[in-house]
Amino acid sequence: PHNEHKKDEL
Amino acid sequence: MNIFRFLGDLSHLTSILILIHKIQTSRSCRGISYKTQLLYVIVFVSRYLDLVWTYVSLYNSLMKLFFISSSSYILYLIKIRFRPTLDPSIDTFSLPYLIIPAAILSLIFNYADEKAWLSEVLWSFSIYLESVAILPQLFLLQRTGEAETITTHYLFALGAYRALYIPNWIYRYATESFVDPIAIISGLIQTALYADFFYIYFTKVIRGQKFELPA
Repeated sequence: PHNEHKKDEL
Repeated sequence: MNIFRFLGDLSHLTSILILIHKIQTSRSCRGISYKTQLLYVIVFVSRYLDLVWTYVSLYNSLMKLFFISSSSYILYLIKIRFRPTLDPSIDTFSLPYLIIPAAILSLIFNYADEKAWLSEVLWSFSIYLESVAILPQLFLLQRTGEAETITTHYLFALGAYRALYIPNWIYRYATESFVDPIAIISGLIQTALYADFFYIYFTKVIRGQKFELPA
């Protein structure tokens, strides 16, 4: 789950 | 997206516009560390190249494009357009001291899995490098002992961006149970590096005085 939504931050 | 992160991103964007404005109106990059700006290009390219294969939102993609292109443009302004105004003799911080540890840390601490190794290592490398990328600039400031007011506004907006990400992480922890230890620890360190600068900015620049470091 971690990898899935961390990339939304700049 | 929450208000803290949005304001942080806006602050980041503003800082870059202030810097471009400063260089163009004064037709000089005096007081600006080329090395810090070079590090930001490395940071943005290594982190935002995922723009090509990852889509989060239009906002996200546009911001990534903006950060890559504007930081490259700043490098062009400093290194080519206004090169004669560059004074390398005061911009002496050694880049390998920052790049090599960031590279080693990213190989040890990252979110890589079987599916994504390189992109995850690059991502954590960019986070570690960003947390210390301001050091050559602060070092330059320390050496000259003073700064033009516009340069301090640039630094303040840049520091405020990272500071605003802290309430963003607290908010995300509370509402989404989302925790990103790599981003949070690096972000806290990055913000802490601005402590001295913030202190002088609030006690002097905000009151209309010149930014001068105590002797």
